[in-house]
Formats: sequence, C-alpha cells, structure tokens
Amino acid sequence: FSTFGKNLKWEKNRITYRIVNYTPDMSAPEVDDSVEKALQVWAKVTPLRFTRIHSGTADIMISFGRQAHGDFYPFDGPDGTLAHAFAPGTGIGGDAHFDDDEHFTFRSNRGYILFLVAAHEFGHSLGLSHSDDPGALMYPVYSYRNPDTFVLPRDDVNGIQSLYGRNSVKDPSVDKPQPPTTPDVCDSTMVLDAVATLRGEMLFFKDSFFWRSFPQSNTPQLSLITNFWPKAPTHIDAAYESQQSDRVFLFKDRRVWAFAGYNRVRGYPKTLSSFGLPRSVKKIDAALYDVESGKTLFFVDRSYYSYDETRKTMDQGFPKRVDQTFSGLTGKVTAALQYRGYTYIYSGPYMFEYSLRTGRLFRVLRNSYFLRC
Amino acid sequence: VPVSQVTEQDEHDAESYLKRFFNLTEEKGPTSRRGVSAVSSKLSEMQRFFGLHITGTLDADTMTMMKKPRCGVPDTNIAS
Repeated sequence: FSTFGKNLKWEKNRITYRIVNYTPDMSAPEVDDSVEKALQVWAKVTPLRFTRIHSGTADIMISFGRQAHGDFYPFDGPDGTLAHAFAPGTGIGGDAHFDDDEHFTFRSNRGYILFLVAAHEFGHSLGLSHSDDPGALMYPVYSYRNPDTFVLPRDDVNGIQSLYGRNSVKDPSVDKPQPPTTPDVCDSTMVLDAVATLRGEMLFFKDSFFWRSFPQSNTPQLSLITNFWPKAPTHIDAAYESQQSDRVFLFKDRRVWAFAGYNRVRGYPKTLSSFGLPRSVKKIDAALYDVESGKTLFFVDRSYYSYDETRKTMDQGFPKRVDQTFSGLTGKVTAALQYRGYTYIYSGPYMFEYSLRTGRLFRVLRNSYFLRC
Repeated sequence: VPVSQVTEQDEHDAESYLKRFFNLTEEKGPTSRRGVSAVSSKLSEMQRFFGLHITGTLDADTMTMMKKPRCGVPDTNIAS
C-alpha cells in the first residue's frame, strides 16, 4: 500500500459526505446504497464514521461528470479513466468524481460496479494512494469482484489503519472474514490449487488469483480469476484444458464450470457425475488432459480415473492407484499439467515430471519451476 | 511484440499515459546527451509498478496494461 503522506489525512474521525448528483445508469437508491456500502468498507476496519448531508459542503463531495467537469483533470469518454478523487483537505480535498461516460451498475458486470469504483476512490479521499498489489482494492486497474462477498483485502486494511488505526469497536457477535492476502509467486512453500494450459498459455491457480505465463513474456502476470471469468469460482480444486473442445474446466467441490476463451459455456456449472465420476466422489484434487490419448485423468485422493473426451464416458478399469502408474508418487496430488509432452504431477510444494506413457519419473522440481522465480 | 509492430499512435498514447499517471515531463535537450530517455525510464517505472517484465520499451504486455480501465489518480505519489 502507499499513502499520500502522513499530513494528508483527516484529523478527525467523523467525516461527512454528500451525493451532489446522480448517474442516469442507476436508480437513486442504488447509487445511495452503493456509496454508503463503499464507505462502510473503510469504516469497518477503522474508527472512521461517515455521515451523509444533503446540502452545503461535505468533506467528501461525490459527483458524476463528463469530459471537463470543473477541475484540471477532464475525463476521457468511455473506458480509460473511470473516476478520480482528491487527497484529504479543504475545498476539493477528499472529493470523488465519477466519469458519467462509463456505464455504472449496481451489481451486474455488464458495466463497472459503482460500489467497487467508489470504494477505491474513497480510499483516495481518506489518504491512500495506489498500491502495486494486484489483489488490493487500491490497485489502480479496475477488476470485477462480487460485491456481495467483497472483503477489504489485507493490503488495504494495513494501509488505512496506518493512517487512522483500528476499529476499536468490536462486535463479538459478528465473526469477521479474514482480509484476503495476495499470494507470493516465489514462495517456495506455496501449494497451488490447480494448473492448466489455455491456448498456449499456462495458468497457475491460487486462492482467488491465477498467474498467467506465456512464452513471449518473462514475467508471469497475476490476475484475479474473476477479472478474467467474472462468474468463476475461486479457491478451486482442479482445472484442465480440453484441447478437443477448446474449453477450460474449473472444478470446485461437486461442481464443474466450463469456459471457451473468456466466455462461460452455457449449461455450466454441471456436477462431477456429469463426467461419469461416481456419486461417492465429492471433489477431485487434480485433472490432467493427455494430448496423445485424448483422455483426461481425474485424481481423487490416492486414485485416479480416466475419462474419454471423445466418447464422453469414463474408461473401464478405473479408478487405479496413483502410485501404480506414477512411480515414487506417494503424496497427495494437488495439481496436474501436461506441457510439451511431459506430464507434471504436483504434490505439495513439489512437481514430479513423468512420461505418462511409461510412468517413468524424470525429475522432481519445485512448484515455481514454470513461474520464473 | 517486436518493436516494429508499435505504431506512432501507440507511442503517442503511451506518452500520454506516462504523463498522466507517472509524471513524465517534457524532455529538454538531446536524449543522447542524457543517456536513457525519460520515456524509457518512466516505462520501466510503470512496468515495475504493474509487475510486468521491465524492458523500458513498449511491448504487448505494457500496451495491454495501458488500455485497461482504471482510476484517474496518478500512480506516482504526487497528489500533494
């Protein structure tokens, strides 16, 4: 996180705000609710309390405008800059302006969710500058998150509390979800949730994020899963790309989601049993598509199943024990990937490199092998 | 993306982005006398901030990041 500096904060905890005008995109109550919820994001973790006034000058004046709108920073039409806000201070200090050439929404990702944009801008109104943590609310680039399940990330909590301290009022009856942290790609102890290929890229899933690694780029890029696939699950169990159907499948508990590029495939999520897995299987640990045979292996505890992608049926003679086929693999399988003809089975922080045809183990590597640490 | 695919428009857009969000100021005097150009230096700063590969040149990742919808507050701490 970063702040504008110690002297650029409010020297009081009671802050007033005023909604000066409205966007035609949403009903007034939806704007009111979005703004109030966005302020509560910060109130929950600090002593700050926000009071709405309906006339006169508030600490935080909230308005919608287009192009040149009365300050030195004209907006730029649709997309690009969505909004901006000013550091705490008198006059324009603390004010938040929203570009009304954008399409703002209450909850739908068919536009920019006003609650998310406002919560970010109010971070500036309270003294936070931008964070380079891609998982932070104060990261400068917009990313879709589910407003109903939004929890202020740890980086932002640390930032705002560095200026105003903690929220001393604790309501024991409410158990607060922990602020999510952004995983470190080079953490040697990190256990990945899942790995998959996607049209020549490699995706490494962890919590609500994934790293994208592609041949032309040296640096894996961290992104929120929901920024790529808004309705996708996070903290998934397994993932694989079926090169036959050109789809990526994400698995979580008993459900499976399918995406073709950016688009969610209609009819999903489906259940694990739609892949022919027995009903007794409640979740899978990993999935691997074998290009050579066109089969997909589903790993469950110490066993694995084989699914024929062409016939869309489970192969006979499964499940088999993992260590029967993959010599030396005694731990729990956590992810699986096939890349350039080699099969990589992840177990904890390690990755085992095999020939799937012979089951021969070539090397034992670290999870970060493909992540260029 | 090989440099040859970067158009003049891309370079113009990139400079506007760096001026707006990374405090790129107009360069005075010949670049060669001052070594790395201000644009390249600011590009490196922006690539470092967004966790991109730090090349100091305009590449596909960097251009993609510049086109993403975002907040209008600068990324370098000049708010005061």
